[in-house]
Amino acid sequence: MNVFRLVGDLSHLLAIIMLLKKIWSSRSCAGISGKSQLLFALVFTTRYLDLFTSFISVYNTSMKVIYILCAYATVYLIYVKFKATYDHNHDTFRAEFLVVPVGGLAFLVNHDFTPLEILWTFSIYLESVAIMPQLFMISKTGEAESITSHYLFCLGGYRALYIINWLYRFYSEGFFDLIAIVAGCVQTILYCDFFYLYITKVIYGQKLSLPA
Amino acid sequence: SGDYEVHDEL
Repeated sequence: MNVFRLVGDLSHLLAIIMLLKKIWSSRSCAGISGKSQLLFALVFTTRYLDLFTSFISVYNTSMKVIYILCAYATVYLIYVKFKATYDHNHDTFRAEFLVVPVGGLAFLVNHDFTPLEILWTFSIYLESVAIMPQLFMISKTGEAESITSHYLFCLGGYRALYIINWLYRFYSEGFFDLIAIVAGCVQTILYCDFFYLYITKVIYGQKLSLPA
Repeated sequence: SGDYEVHDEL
């Protein structure tokens, strides 16, 4: 464990909790893509099946459990409790266009052709594109509330910190996991455009809206 | 080289 990974994990956790709290306190999930949140729940479920097979640390286990619980709580709030506020007319990204190719790729390119390893690989590939329905929704409506922007910034920050973590681990331990690194870089690139808008607009106190 | 036996990252 190094500081980049720890801060990355905490940034990820902050993003997840911030979103949950926003939905809970505003009693609304307007502007949030339920599809992205469903995909994240699927990501955590397929990745953390190793909770049953290997123990790494108390930290590792508790974070996994918290991520899974929060992901399902978010999905529950969007699709059940505050369903009436869910903006499904704007959440039109076809999630199957992500899940199916990613599933195929996980079968073809993986470290080991075993069920658990294929599911882990699937979750890594899926995580890299799971935010696309949310970004698509923002591009459709043309704006995002500032709290949604903070959420995305923390998620993107988590990815960027993981890249630094991989560089650090490569030089200090000789460790690298090519699948995680390539997927992680793809994921970070998806946030670049958003980062630019965030820095130029949200930080200066404006609502994030796209140039007309 | 990576150790893919156990994935220790979240």
